Amino acid sequence: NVAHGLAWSYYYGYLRIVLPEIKERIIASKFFENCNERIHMCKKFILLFPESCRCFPTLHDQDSDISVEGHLEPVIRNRAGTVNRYYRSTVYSVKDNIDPNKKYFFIGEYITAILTMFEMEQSNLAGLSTHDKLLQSAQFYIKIEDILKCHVECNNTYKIIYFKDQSERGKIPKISDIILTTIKAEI
Amino acid sequence: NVAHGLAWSYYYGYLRIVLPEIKERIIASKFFENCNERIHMCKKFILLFPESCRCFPTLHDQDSDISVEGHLEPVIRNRAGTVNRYYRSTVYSVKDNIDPNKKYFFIGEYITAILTMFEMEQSNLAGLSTHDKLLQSAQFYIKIEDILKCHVECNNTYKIIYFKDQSERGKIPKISDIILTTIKAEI
Ligand SMILES: Nc1nc(=O)c2ncn([C@@H]3O[C@@H]4COP(=O)(O)O[C@H]5[C@@H](O)[C@H](n6cnc7c(N)ncnc76)O[C@@H]5COP(=O)(O)O[C@@H]3[C@@H]4O)c2[nH]1
Repeated sequence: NVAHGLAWSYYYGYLRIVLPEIKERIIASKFFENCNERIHMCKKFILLFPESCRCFPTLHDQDSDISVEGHLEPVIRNRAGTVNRYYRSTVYSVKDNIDPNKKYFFIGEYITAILTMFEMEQSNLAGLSTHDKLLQSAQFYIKIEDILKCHVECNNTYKIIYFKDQSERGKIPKISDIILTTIKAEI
Repeated sequence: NVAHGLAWSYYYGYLRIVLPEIKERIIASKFFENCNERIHMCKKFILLFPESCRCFPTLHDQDSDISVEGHLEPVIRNRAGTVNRYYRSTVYSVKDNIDPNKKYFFIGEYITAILTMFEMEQSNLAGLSTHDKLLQSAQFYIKIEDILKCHVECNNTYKIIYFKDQSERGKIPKISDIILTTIKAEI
């Protein structure tokens, strides 16, 4: 049951470390300082969950309408023998799809833990069929939401965006649109 | 089956990224430049595997005879939406237990993935009993060695040190001694 362990690993090894202080880190950033009527910044961590578990190296690689802007100040922790391990959060921006003068900054990334399931499916050695991967992917989604609900320090700090990136009719959703919808609902 | 997913995650998300170039990064470091008859540097990545899966924040926290010396140049990758994610390797040193004028530098850390199993056992929510954790811990050890044997680019780049950190007679092994034995066998 791959999903169970990966969900707990993702919570203990990452979300518990970066989510609780994310609002403060956003508000303290130079990006937030630059906000005005035309420039908004989303105060929640946007976590992308493609159904196939396929995670591109950067969001720009999946959708060129998403631009890389920089990083928040990193979270730095001693963990499991790594002294001063860096946890970096990438700041992206996307233009409004209605008013091109409007821009939205957001902290975003894919759910790194699911990339393992994609890579296991791609490898011949790991023994994870596409069918199993999709089952485990759904299990992971249920599990991680369960875990996060039980930990109040993470409440209201994130938005998980689950999306079908494998379209049977050849039309893949544009993640900039999906993210814009989410950000506007938040702001 | 928590161990299976964690082992693949640890390989795809970490070892595959940091092990292949570890010798070159060690040789390129200022620590290696300073080596002489009295100062040696181990050219393999030392990965500590405590049986209980309990990983201290730093190795110095488990054994004060191990000193923190610094870091290698980090590996930097775009991964799953994090732009320029840092992978840092900590450089430690330990004095010879026979000749105190001799010193050994090494790259070392605990196996991060097993810390998740320790934290799951400690939490009431994750449903991992101590008995299950010890079973999964053994499974992880078998699995990660299996995985690494199948990937030639990782050959001869690491040493996994599995040790019983829970002693029934109250005597916990001194990890500096265990590490010294391993390093001297390598050099
Ligand atoms: N020592 C060490 N140094 C590192 O830089 C490092 N990076 C990863 N790992 C370990 O490798 C394995 C695979 O990593 P992956 O990124 O897929 O999962 C990670 C990832 O989904 C998420 N995560 C952790 N750190 C970050 C980070 N800096 N940015 C984004 N996601 C992260 O949380 C999961 C668990 O992390 P750890 O529990 O720290 O251990 C990981 C894991 O066992 C590391 N181990």
